[in-house]
Order: sequence, then C-alpha cells, then structure tokens
Amino acid sequence: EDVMSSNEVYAQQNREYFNKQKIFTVNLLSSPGSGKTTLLEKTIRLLKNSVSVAVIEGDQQTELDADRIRSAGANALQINTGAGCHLDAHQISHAIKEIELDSNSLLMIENVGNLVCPSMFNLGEHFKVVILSVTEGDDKPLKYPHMFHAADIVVFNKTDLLPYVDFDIEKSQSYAKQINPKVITFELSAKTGEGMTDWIDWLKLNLTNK
Amino acid sequence: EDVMSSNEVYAQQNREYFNKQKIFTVNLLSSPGSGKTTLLEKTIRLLKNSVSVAVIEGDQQTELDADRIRSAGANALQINTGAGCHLDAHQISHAIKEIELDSNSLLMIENVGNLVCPSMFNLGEHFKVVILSVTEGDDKPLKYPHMFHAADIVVFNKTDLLPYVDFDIEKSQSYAKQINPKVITFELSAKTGEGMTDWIDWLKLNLTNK
Ligand SMILES: Nc1nc2c(ncn2[C@@H]2O[C@H](COP(=O)(O)OP(=O)(O)OP(=O)(O)O)[C@@H](O)[C@H]2O)c(=O)[nH]1
Ligand SMILES: Nc1nc2c(ncn2[C@@H]2O[C@H](COP(=O)(O)OP(=O)(O)OP(=O)(O)O)[C@@H](O)[C@H]2O)c(=O)[nH]1
Ligand SMILES: [Mg+2]
Ligand SMILES: [Mg+2]
Repeated sequence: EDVMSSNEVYAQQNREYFNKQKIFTVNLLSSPGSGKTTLLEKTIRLLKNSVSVAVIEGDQQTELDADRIRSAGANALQINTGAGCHLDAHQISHAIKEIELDSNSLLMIENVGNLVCPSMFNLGEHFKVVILSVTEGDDKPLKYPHMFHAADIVVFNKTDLLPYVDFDIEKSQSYAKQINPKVITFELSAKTGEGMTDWIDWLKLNLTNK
Repeated sequence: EDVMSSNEVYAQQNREYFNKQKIFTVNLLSSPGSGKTTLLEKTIRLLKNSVSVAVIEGDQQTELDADRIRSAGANALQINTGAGCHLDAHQISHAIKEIELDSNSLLMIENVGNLVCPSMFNLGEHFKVVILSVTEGDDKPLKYPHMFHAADIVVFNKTDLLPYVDFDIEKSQSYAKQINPKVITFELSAKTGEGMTDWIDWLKLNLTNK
C-alpha cells in the first residue's frame, strides 16, 4: 500500500511537469518481444520532422534498446532496473531531469517487457498503450486482465504474421473490450508499416490538443 | 528477504515430497504466449501412454489453460494468482495435496507468463525450463538475464516461424550460454512437432533416472 501511494505522489508530480511543459507522454507496455522498440523506431522516423521526440527506456540490463532509439533519430535515456520487473514514477522523476525534453514535444516511455507488474505503477503518463503481438495468442486479454484493464490503447502488432499464426483479431479485440469497454484498438505491423497511419494520427491529434 | 526464505522452506518440503514419491517435476517459464501450454499439450500426447502426467497451471485468471491440458489427456489443477505475477512454493505445497499425483510420474508446472519475477521463486522443481519463442527477438537472454541465469533448459519454440522473423538462433543460443554456460538448449516447434524428439528424450531420461 505504501509503495503504491508514494508512487502516486511522484506520478502526480511528473504529470504536472508534463502538462506545464506541454509534453505529451505515453507509457508503452507489453510482453517481452511484442515489438515496443520496433514500433518506437518506426514512429520516430515518421514524426521526427514534425515534432521533438524523446524516449525513456526501461530494461533489466543493457543499452540495446536506447541505442536503437538513438539510431532512429530521437533522444534516449536507458534505465536499467536490475532484478526489477517494472519502471516506477520515482525513476521517471529522475530520468526527466537527465534527458533533454523540449516543450510541445512527445515523450514515449518503453517499460520493462512484462504483462503483469507494470500495469500497477502509474508514471505520470497521459496514456498507457499496451501492445499485443498476434504471435502471442488471442486469449491474452482474458488471461492477463489487469494490464488490459489499465490500458487506454491496445495495439495489435505483427499483423504481417497473421497468415502463419492462429490468432483471431476480432475475437481478441472483443476480449479486450470485455475487460475494458473504453479501450481504443489499432492493428498494425511495426515491421512493414501497414496500419501505422491510424496510430500516427492518434499521436498527432493528442500533440495538437495539448 | 523474509518472503524468499519462507519460500525456500516450502520449496524444500515440496522437493522432498517429489523425491520420496519419485515425481519428476519441471517448472515451465516464459513470456506470455511463448507456447508453454502448446508444448505441454504436445508432450502429454506423446508421453501419456508411457507415464502418468499431471500439470499444475498458474495464471492471473481463467481456467483456459487447465481445460486445454485436460483435453490433451492429463490431470490439471488451475491456480489463479489474481494480481500476482508468479507462482510460489506455498501455492504449490497446497496444489500437490489437491491434485492426484502417482508415484513414478511426471509433474509439469506452467508458471504465470512473465520473463522476470518467476525466476526468483523456486517451487521445489527439479529443473527450470525457459521457453523463448523465435518471434520475440534473439536478444532476450541479454535483456532478461535473471531468467536465463536461473534456467536449466532453454527451449527455442516456434521454429516453424523462422522464415518469417529476424531471429538468429545461433546468436541467441550464444547469448544464453554467455549468461549461463551450463544451460542445455532445444529447438523445436510445439505446433508442427519438428524437433520434439530431443525434448521428449530428455524427459524420458530423467524419468528413468529418478
Ligand atoms: N514480423 C514482425 N516482426 C516484428 C514486428 N515488430 C517487431 N518484430 C520483431 O519482434 C522482435 C522483438 O521486437 P522488439 O521491438 O525488440 O520488441 P520489444 O517489445 O521492444 O522487446 P523488449 O524490449 O525486449 O521487451 C524482433 O525480432 C523484431 O524484429 C512486426 O510488426 N512484424
Ligand atoms: N506457429 C507456431 N505457433 C505456436 C507454437 N507454439 C504455440 N504457438 C501459438 O502461440 C500462441 C500462444 O500459445 P500458448 O501455448 O497458449 O502460449 P503460453 O505460453 O501457454 O501462453 P500463456 O499461458 O498465456 O502465457 C497460440 O496462438 C499458439 O497457437 C509453435 O510452435 N508455432
Ligand atoms: Mg524493446
Ligand atoms: Mg499457457
């Protein structure tokens, strides 16, 4: 209980900073390997000429993801959590003092790959974006309900692999809506770029609204 | 610290029971959707005529996996962890009193899909088997090292999808061995059955050695 409430205090502070500076902030959540970094790379390449983009990366170890983000053309800061299974608002409050953030910009936080624990820790973000790869099985919203309940957006990724896997996208979407009726869903392939338009439009819409 | 040590006490008790009853016990660990249940279904179908097989399932919610195990032909008990991100030895000590276990048998425990937390909780199993799907990216052993360090076996699953993904199996194996030199690896497709022989042989070897 105490851990959560102290996390909420930091999350609130982060949110106030993001709002004051007009930094639109999303928290990307998924299982390991669902395609968070690939989606970020693609998104940065499509947006970097129209808005300043920064990424905070969370992983147990390595700088691998932050390096990929830098080569895609955005500022990146890597947090290594060690044995930790999620990012928390305290870590983000430190990270935002270290990384260069412009006002009127986009900040994307890639959480540790984990479909359970990170759902319980607000970071101060405006939206939680959960990525489900079509290779993981269409039952995930029912089996990992806490994450899908916390989601604002669900992105079905790797749609290029649909011909080779047993995944019923309509069924999975209805499961996600069963768990969380207000969730918005996108279907795309971060690798081929198919379906990226709706996702990019959603980001742009929120950037202009800030 | 206290949580871990009390877990170790239960794990020890479970292990003594497994050894006394000659129940060979493995703990299956992976990201969500890597194919734990599919591998179990396939394994049960190949072994059920030669050994008594039981499965303990761990999920946040639903009986979905236990139902799949029962239709494959093995006894199954579903543990629902709620918001919990891993199975622990205390839960297993209760489960083994509920499920019917024969002596000289095989018990497979499917943990909650999570490549982080379950690595820290021994259940009393003889071996930890980590499954990595080739759809998740070959860098996972480096990025989620604690799980690969705890693994006795690493199964590379979904090899039927290799033609459609960027996954270098040799590279990933060398990463796994870098993190944990004693790890044994298998490559297979739980869906098509390709490569299952080595995995089944390994199980049979351990069943006769008990
Ligand atoms: N076919 C296909 N592969 C994809 C797609 N998106 C990502 N991948 C692959 O999936 C693997 C993992 O992608 P990442 O972007 O590293 O996944 P991640 O969620 O960032 O992984 P972690 O940060 O380690 O949890 C890599 O092999 C990618 O090439 C996609 O849309 N289609
Ligand atoms: N192509 C292919 N798909 C597979 C293979 N093994 C599993 N799958 C698919 O991967 C998805 C998830 O499989 P499951 O066996 O339910 O995975 P799991 O690890 O038990 O998932 P959770 O228990 O929910 O964490 C399903 O759509 C399976 O059909 C495989 O070898 N090849
Ligand atoms: Mg990543
Ligand atoms: Mg399963």
